[in-house]
Amino acid sequence: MNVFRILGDLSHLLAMFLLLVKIWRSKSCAGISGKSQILFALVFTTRYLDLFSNFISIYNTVMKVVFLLCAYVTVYMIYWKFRKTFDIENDTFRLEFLLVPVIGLSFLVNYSYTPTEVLWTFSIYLESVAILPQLFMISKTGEAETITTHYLFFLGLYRALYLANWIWRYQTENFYDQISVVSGVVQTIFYCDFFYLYVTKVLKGKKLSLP
Amino acid sequence: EARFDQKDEL
Repeated sequence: MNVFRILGDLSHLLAMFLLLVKIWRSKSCAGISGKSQILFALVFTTRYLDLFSNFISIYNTVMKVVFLLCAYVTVYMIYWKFRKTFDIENDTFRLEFLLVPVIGLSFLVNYSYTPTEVLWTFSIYLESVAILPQLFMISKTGEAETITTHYLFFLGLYRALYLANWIWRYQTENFYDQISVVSGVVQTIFYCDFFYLYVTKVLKGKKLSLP
Repeated sequence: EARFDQKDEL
């Protein structure tokens, strides 16, 4: 466990908390893509199937449980508790455009043809594109609440910090994982445009709105 | 080397 990894995990955790705080405080999930949140719940579910079969550390187990809980509570908030505030007309990204290639790729490029390994690979590929419905929604409405932009910033920062973690692990442990690294790079690239807007607008006190 | 038994990352 290096500093990039722990900061990455904390950044991921903070992102999920920020989203729940936004929904809970405003009693509204306006501007949040329910589709992206369903994809993230699916990502954690398919990745953490080893939760009961493969013990790694207390830290690992606790974080997995917290991530799963946050993901499911968020979906519950959007589709049940505050569903009247859910902006369903703007959450129109076609999920099959993501799911079909991701399912295909996870069967084609994986480390072994076992159900858990294929599902783990699926979760890695899916995570790299799961934010697209959310980014699509923002580009469609042309704006995002400031707290939503903080959420996206920390969610992007998490994968960027994982890239630093992988470079560190390659140098110190000679450990690398091609599937995670390639997907992580793709995932981080999707946030670059947003990072630019975050730094040039939100950090200067302006609301994120697109021309 | 694939990582089957060492999925320590989240």
